[in-house]
Amino acid sequence: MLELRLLQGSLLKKVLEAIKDLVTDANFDCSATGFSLQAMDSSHVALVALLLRAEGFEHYRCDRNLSMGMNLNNMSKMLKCAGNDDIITIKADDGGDTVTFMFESPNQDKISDFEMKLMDIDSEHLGIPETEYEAIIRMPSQEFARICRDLSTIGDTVVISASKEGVKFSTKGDIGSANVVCRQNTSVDKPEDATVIEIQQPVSLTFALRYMNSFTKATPLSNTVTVSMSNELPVVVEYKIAEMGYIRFYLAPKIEE
Amino acid sequence: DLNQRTLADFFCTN
Repeated sequence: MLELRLLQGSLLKKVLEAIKDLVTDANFDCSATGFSLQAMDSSHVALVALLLRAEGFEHYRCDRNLSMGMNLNNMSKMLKCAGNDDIITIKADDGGDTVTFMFESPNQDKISDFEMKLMDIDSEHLGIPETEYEAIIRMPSQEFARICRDLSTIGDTVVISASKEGVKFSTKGDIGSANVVCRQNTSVDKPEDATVIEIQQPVSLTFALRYMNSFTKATPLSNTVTVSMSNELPVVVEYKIAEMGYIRFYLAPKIEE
Repeated sequence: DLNQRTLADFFCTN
């Protein structure tokens, strides 16, 4: 028996919007720790890891570990039927082949339940080692989204170069080239507006912009984004989900033959 | 030329 009651149902709606274009089908894993997911895109270039900790739910009952295969497009269709202020409860029976999403309006005058068919998904689970990254950049998530969107109108790939001086995003295309440099800036009114660059050593990596743009669909989940890089390793783009956990995107770099 | 790597080049399968 599984029953997870999330007061801020809009968080789950935003999570689905953030990942449904990257991943078609995924297993949601439920354990005493929380509600989580790890899934790769079809080309195995990008991976999303989601964690919503048990403590973040108003009620969290998970009698035994459960893995539920869901089509994310269908799940998104169902969650779009929940109001932004609704409380969302996820319910499933052990060994059942459906999951139920229950939506309660804030003043309890409307209660809906949507039952969705589960599916069997063979998913590869990758072991991601704990890594000390050589460059960690924290910046406003909207600024990061803006840069990725702007550069993708010029080129297909972005070179992200981080040094003590700042972080440079560069692209080249048929019509020309572009560079955006962000310097560390901590003299801001609100901490979420700061750009903070922690560097152990300079890092420069090249990535496909279409994946970066896809990751920025998580922007509504957090005011800030953290980009962690080491030379010759996948980048991690992390959006913290307040009080609950995180959504992390891993993207393999393009590397010279 | 740059080659797009996959995540399996960096992470191991459980």
